[in-house]
This record gives sequence, C-alpha cells and structure tokens, in this order.
Amino acid sequence: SLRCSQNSNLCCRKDYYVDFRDIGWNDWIIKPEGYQINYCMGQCPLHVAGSPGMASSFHTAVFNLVKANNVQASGHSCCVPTRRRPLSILYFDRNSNIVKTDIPDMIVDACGCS
Amino acid sequence: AAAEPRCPSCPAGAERRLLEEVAKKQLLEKLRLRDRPRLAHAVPRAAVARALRRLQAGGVHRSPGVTGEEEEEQGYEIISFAETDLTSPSSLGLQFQFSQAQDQDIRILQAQLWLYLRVPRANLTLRMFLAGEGGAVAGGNRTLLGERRLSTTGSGWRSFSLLSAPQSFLGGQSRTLQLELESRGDGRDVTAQVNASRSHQPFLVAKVKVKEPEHHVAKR
Repeated sequence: SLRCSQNSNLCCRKDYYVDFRDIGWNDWIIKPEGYQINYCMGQCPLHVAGSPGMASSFHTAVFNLVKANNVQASGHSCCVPTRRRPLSILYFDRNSNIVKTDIPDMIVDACGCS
Repeated sequence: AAAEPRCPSCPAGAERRLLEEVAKKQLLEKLRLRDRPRLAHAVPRAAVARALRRLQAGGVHRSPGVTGEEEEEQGYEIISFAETDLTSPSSLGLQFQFSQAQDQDIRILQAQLWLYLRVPRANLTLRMFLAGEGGAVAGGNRTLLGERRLSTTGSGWRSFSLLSAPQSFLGGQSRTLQLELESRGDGRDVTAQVNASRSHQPFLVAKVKVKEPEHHVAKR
C-alpha cells in the first residue's frame, strides 16, 4: 500500500498522529500518549481497481471483468482501508476506575482500491 | 485558517483541528462513552502504578481484539479503588463504583480484591461479605463471599479471589464489600488491621467480557 507523498494522487495512506496532550485528554487517558489517525485518500482509476492491499488474484479478477465487459467509467473504484489494527488503551472512567481494553480496527494500516 | 508557522510540514490548521475532532469522536464512540470522563478525584500515581503491576502480574492475557467466536464480546480489564466506610469498628465497608451501562451483558473472568493487611498474630480469620442493594449490611441482607485464615503475621498486600461473587457484581452502579476480621474479644478491630489510607487504598482487579445487546458485527 502506498504512503501518500506530495507527487502522487493515486490511492494511498495519509498518516496523522494525534497527541492526547494537544487535545487535553492526557489527564484521563493513561496510555498511550496518542495514536495514528491515518486515513485513505487518492484516485482509483480503473486499471488499478482492486489493487494494492487486496489479494492480487482479486485485482486480476476485477481487471479481467473490466476488459471482458468493456466497462466504461460508469462505476468507479474507491480508495478504502484494506488492513486495520487494534489500539490498546488504558484510561480512567468517570468513577476514577482504571480500564484497559483493545479497540478493534482502530488504526488504518493499509489502503487499496475497492 | 492561518497557516501554522511552527511546522511547515504539518497539515494546515483547519485540517489539524478537523482530524483532532474526528479522533475525539472516534475514541468516545469506540469506548462507548457519551463524553470524556471528568475524574471525580485524582488517584495517587503510586496507587496507579501498584495496581497496574498487579494487573500485569495476574497473568493477564491481552484483552482480545475481535477474533473468532469472541467477535460479539469486548474484553476489558478493570481496576477499581475502594472508598472505605469506617462506620462500625468491627467491620470495614469497601465501596466500589462501576460505570457499566445497565443493559450490558457482563461476564466476569477473574476478580481479585487486594488489601494491605497488618496481621498482629497468626490464625485470624477474615470474612468477606457482599452487601445487599444500596450497601445495606444490616442483619441478613448480605452474602458471604468467602473467608480466609490468615496464618502468617506481618504487614503486606494480600489478594482475595472474588470469583464467588455473583456475575451481577460488576453490573450494578455501586457495590459494597464488608470485611470482618475475627478478633478474640481483645478489642482489636478490623480497621486497625486493614490499612485503608490513601496510599494503601484497597483495590479490585477484574477481567470481564462485555456483550453489547444490540452489538452487530458486520460480517464480511
């Protein structure tokens, strides 16, 4: 999966780190100090439909369908998260209890074209 | 928005603020919180550090993410510090406050009470009761959770399993445990033996799984 850079407008993963001190939440979130709120952005022209981040066989299948059916740009493929991971977090609840849990699917690791 | 002079490669101010708002919304939604918690009272850092060590030492498995048959359940590990109620010298009340929503289906996998005890002589018996609703401990309105013969003297942290507590133990908003230390009439009472000062606050460590009643996992 591509990481976004200045000179590409193809589907890629844009990284952004939120520091809990910057949003004033470090008083109730004990760990971690912040987290990656990455997101997907960029174009998905037809010749890359179903590409990076998905199984290459999926890309081939989609590409063959496009060729076989001479699909114009009627539909279009979207730049979406294709792999995410959990965020382990330790925080105080409103009764000053300490709670630890893993939030599933919280951090976008890879993007790809649907 | 005015460009951020301090960090040329940072996204412009507006994007930064938008992402921070998205992060706040995403965290509250995933933690099922309506708003960020405002702490009722600060917890001493030493007490937090000690409790976290107990949480780790308890052979804690990592609270699972979403896997297999546990898809419908979210794992939590909770440390709750007790407010002590010293009303009666012969017994010590420990009040715990929980914030689970009523409609959540909670399964307790492990629950331990940690007390800092000073045991003057061997073979004292400590009994633990669960008070009835509203913390009432009068008469029969309480449930014996267990008793332990304290065979060794001296001071230190000791843990007591609460697994005999009913599954609803963490479900209520507030729960009171009552400790009674058998004393052979020499007037020494439990409050003299349990150090419930701020620095040695009794605490409870629990591992639970929570199933959201309307929790639908999108099957892909």
